[in-house]
Amino acid sequence: TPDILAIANQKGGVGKTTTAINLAAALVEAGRSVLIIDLDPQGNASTGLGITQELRQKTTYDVLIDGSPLAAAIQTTGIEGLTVAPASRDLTSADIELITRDRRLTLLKSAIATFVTTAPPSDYVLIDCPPSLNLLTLNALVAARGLLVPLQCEFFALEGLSQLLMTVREVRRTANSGLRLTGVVLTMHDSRTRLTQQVEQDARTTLGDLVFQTVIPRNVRLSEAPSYAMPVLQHDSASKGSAAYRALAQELMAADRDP
Amino acid sequence: TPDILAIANQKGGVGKTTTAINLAAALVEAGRSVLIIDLDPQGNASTGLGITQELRQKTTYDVLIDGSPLAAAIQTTGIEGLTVAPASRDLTSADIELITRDRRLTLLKSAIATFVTTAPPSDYVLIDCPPSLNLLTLNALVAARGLLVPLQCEFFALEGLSQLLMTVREVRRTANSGLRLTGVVLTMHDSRTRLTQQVEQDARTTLGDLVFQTVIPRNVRLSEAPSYAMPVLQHDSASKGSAAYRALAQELMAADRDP
Ligand SMILES: Nc1ncnc2c1ncn2[C@@H]1O[C@H](COP(=O)(O)OP(=O)(O)OP(=O)(O)O)[C@@H](O)[C@H]1O
Ligand SMILES: Nc1ncnc2c1ncn2[C@@H]1O[C@H](COP(=O)(O)OP(=O)(O)OP(=O)(O)O)[C@@H](O)[C@H]1O
Ligand SMILES: [Mg+2]
Ligand SMILES: [Mg+2]
Repeated sequence: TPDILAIANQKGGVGKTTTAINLAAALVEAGRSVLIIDLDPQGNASTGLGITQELRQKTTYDVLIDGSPLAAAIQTTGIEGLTVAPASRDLTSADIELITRDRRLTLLKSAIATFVTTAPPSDYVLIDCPPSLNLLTLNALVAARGLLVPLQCEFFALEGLSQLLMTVREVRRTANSGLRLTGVVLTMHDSRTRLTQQVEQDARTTLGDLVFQTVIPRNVRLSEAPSYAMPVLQHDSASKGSAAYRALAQELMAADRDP
Repeated sequence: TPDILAIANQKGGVGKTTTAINLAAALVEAGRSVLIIDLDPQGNASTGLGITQELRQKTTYDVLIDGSPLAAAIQTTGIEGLTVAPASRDLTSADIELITRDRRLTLLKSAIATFVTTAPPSDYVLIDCPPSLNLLTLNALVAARGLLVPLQCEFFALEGLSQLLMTVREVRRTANSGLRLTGVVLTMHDSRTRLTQQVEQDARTTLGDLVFQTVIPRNVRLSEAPSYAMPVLQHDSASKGSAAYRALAQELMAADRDP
């Protein structure tokens, strides 16, 4: 069965989508197959891979709200081995629509479970979450085996981490005992600034080995790539952003070998 | 009565909190009095002004959920003329808790209306919103007379704007006919990058005069200031960040004079 990772952090703009897209591309380059599930109503992961609003037939909204099979929402990207279940703007009201449902926390988990029995599963499933600890993110945490937390090297970044980790503990206790924290990855790392050094020191002191050795540097190529509807590995393979996500993929695959 | 502005954009990390804190400080420096209402469960605006979790007595959660008077939640900051109603982590579940309430969209509006009859009102009320179009942001849009949208100079930034503007139209139609778009302010502007030039050109072409002339440059002083629990105007008055927010305050006050 696939390694299902939620990429979550309720702090906004920390690099969740950038990590989902580029880590996926690096895993595929290393020979793995990857499905990205876009749970963010903004649909940035879908757009960043060239799947514009008009191209989206079935979306993750249909999967969660109407019970459409996940397989019907999955589309190919221009990259062999990388597929996406795109988001829909309608996900904005998912919280309100799901609140009265019985199994509102396990809708995604069941959709993935059905999918892996009917189709050849991918090696990895990466779930891009919205910047909120809402029912969409909770669905991802219940469906996932691991949580990958992008942590921006900024002052506000550490503030929300304890609430996220408390939510993970709660999910593990009540709905998904197998959920573990796969790791925290430092993003927009700029070693010239005092702030980056402070956040990195704080994170490594508090979280130790849970923080990946690989850091993702601030790199304009990463923010340009989505405007070309491709990961940075395809947009500029020689960039620092590409090198960093390749290193992250290697670290993740090594961790999977000896958990 | 005060000019009530919601600072909102469901895209995460675009500078909502940074704008709330520093625009408030610049308005106060120009002789106005300002109340910041922190509606984000992360509470970054509260922390960025020195009001840590431990210092928070009554919060905006108590105001919305328990009907506590807004006046009871308001605290002073180290800056004369600048007050804050801090957030609480419990706001994370506000959506779920408010969903069954009758007047769930007008709770903040009524709380502010009561407050201004009992206390000397501020000149401005700035409402810092979470990165989501949830009931918290909707409460801000219903209570506000204007909406200030920070727009990051990045590719994903424009993608969510149309959904935000549609939400504003819907709120104006159903719950707050006086709501207008005060303006869009370009943030983390770096004129050296092609991406910034593209986003600025797109925004000014599409939105015209709705985009403030003032742009907020990417400036490390802005991201450092919260770690000193003060606005950038106090942390480094001579910085580009301080100059930009002073200019934005001037532009906003001029617009208020001849709407
Ligand atoms: N390492 C980096 N260097 C430079 N820019 C980056 C980097 N990582 C992300 N970005 C840019 O920063 C912005 C925020 O990143 P991204 O959208 O991936 O964050 P997010 O956590 O998914 O945001 P949201 O909370 O809105 O979902 C984007 O415009 C992205 O292109
Ligand atoms: N002009 C700027 N130059 C440099 N850094 C900035 C600037 N504006 C904001 N920042 C930094 O970028 C990060 C995101 O800004 P901020 O937290 O204000 O955004 P936000 O929209 O409030 O985020 P959220 O969606 O999580 O509420 C913060 O760490 C902040 O210090
Ligand atoms: Mg995202
Ligand atoms: Mg904020």
